[in-house]
Amino acid sequence: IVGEGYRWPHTIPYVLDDSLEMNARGVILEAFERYRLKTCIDFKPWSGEANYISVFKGSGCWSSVGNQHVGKQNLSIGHNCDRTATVQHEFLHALGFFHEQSRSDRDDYVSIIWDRITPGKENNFKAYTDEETDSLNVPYDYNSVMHYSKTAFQIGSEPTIVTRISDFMDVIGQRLDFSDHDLLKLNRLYNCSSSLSFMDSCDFELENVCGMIQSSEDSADWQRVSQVPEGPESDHSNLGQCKGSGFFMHFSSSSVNVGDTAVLESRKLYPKRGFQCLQFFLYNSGHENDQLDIYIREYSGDNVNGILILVEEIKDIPLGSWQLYHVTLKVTNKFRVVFRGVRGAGDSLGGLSIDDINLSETQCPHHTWHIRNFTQYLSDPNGALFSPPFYSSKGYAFQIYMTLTNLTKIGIYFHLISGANDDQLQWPCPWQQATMTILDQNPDIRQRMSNGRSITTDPSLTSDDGTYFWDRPSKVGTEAFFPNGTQFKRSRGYGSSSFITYERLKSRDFIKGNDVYILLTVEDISHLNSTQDEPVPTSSVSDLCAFFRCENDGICLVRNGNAECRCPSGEDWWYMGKRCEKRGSRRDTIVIATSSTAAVFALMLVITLVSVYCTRKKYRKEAGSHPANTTLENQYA
Amino acid sequence: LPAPENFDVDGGLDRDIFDINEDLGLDLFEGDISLDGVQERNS
Repeated sequence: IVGEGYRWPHTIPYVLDDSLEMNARGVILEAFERYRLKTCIDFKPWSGEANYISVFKGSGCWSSVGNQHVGKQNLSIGHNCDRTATVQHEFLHALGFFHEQSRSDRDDYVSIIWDRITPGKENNFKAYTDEETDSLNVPYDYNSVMHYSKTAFQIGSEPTIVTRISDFMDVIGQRLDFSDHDLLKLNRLYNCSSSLSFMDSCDFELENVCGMIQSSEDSADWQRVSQVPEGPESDHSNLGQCKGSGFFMHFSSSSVNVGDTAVLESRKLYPKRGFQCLQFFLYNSGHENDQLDIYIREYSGDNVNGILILVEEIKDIPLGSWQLYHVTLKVTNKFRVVFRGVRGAGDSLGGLSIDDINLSETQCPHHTWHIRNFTQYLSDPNGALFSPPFYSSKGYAFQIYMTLTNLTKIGIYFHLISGANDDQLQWPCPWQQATMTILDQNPDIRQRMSNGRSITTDPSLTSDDGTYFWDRPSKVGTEAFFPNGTQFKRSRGYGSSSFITYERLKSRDFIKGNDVYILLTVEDISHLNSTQDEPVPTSSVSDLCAFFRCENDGICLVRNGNAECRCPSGEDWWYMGKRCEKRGSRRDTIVIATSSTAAVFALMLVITLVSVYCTRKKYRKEAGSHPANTTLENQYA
Repeated sequence: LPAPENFDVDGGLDRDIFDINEDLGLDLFEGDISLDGVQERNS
């Protein structure tokens, strides 16, 4: 919309109204994260600013266009509007955008079939003049999240919008994420030159390897190559589709000795938020004992050369395929990301390769479900897939179910299953939000249009038979078996039969090298429940944990009538203390042991020296008190 | 016994923003645009 008066400040004050559904609250915050990653628009809770957006649960999904300067500006996220792309769409309206097909030049790109439109709804297909709207020199965008779908306001089954290029008929109306041109327009309108949470992306296509540097404190170098005889045959960015391009970095473990290393460091990075997610693809054509260590080199005032801190050792890397990895970082000072390849014991003919690195100040997904040979399931009329079992950070066991039986679309469902912590957990499961995202494997995180759906466990939800939907799976679930024959109980699934259509699935890079990744996060969103909690029925578990908070993702357990924390730990680190508030590490133990040994040694040395000194002094004194020629042995005889 | 059916939040339908609003009987400008603010400003 033309007019500077319609613009919002870059940080938009917002209020999440009490009327909002719990799932919608989490989805809205997720949509804000996409703005923070891809644009310079940020959001902050309203603190008295003159104008702000109040997001509430009205009837339907709607917004005004642009900043209306009315103080409280309403934006409705009603029932069934709790989808990330829907929230993005409504906020784009609020930021000043109309629909894509209402552009002044739209007739050059689409035909509106007026006699297929529901009578009385024709006004929805208005096109604006150049005086009313500005396309900001961005071409017409069939991919826009602001475009109507082809069936909008139709009276029968025939499309109301026909694209002039037929390939785009099933493209218009996507509700995945911002398109490249959505971002271009938004960033032009708001003069964006950077974003809050994006840090770096590298597909190694350019010879400068994104400013990465080879360390001198190692035995070998990472090489920029386009293929390796033992694999991979091509990079991950474009899987060898473009001749003369498609590079990745390779550490040849076959050409070095066991224990040798190659270290590759990123350029210096400047964090703003203090938490980061490192994501990359890794290929192992060496030996299963080869490993990749991820360090950070953190710079602070006292350490101009930076301190190397080991973050994660990636071992048991499967051989022969690109694998997606996520590493969570928590860095507040200037830093580099360090990739250290280590040659393990055993024969190696290849080595380790990395590609498509993305670093952003966002939360990593908690779990990754890697589905190989995905297209074989698409052609199966009985196609359905269960994920492996996973545990949420609170300790709930769950499984994802993907249905592939529909001829046009894929469904996805979240199931609670019986797990090892069930005796210590609260039932019915309260306010856990599960986010299931099919990853668009575009090399650049900013250009990804991943499709996600979230559901939230409402502890008061009941099934038709009167049982609580989210009650303990061993109570309300049905018997099921893992592939290894282990029996367990699985509760009813909760999700959507319309997760993604096959047309959209085949667009973008959802299927790459016949692999699909489903990213999973299950987190407690109880803190978003601003209204007074209603009493929640529990099956058998004490409420003691409700009043006992464990820090650092510790899990509360009830033992002998008391709440206790089970603290998380890794291979060389752990949390301890009553509430997991203290962090320990192997390095701390080594430092303590070494310094204790040194202190004891120094103390013993001092005692010895003092003893020797006193003894010598005593005998010297005694010797001085006798006459020079006295024969001592006979003095008292 | 067969496992009970899963709960589909979309009720088997793939509805866009405009379909959701239309089903609710809303008659918003371009399907999901509120003109309240504009009208207030003009008046």
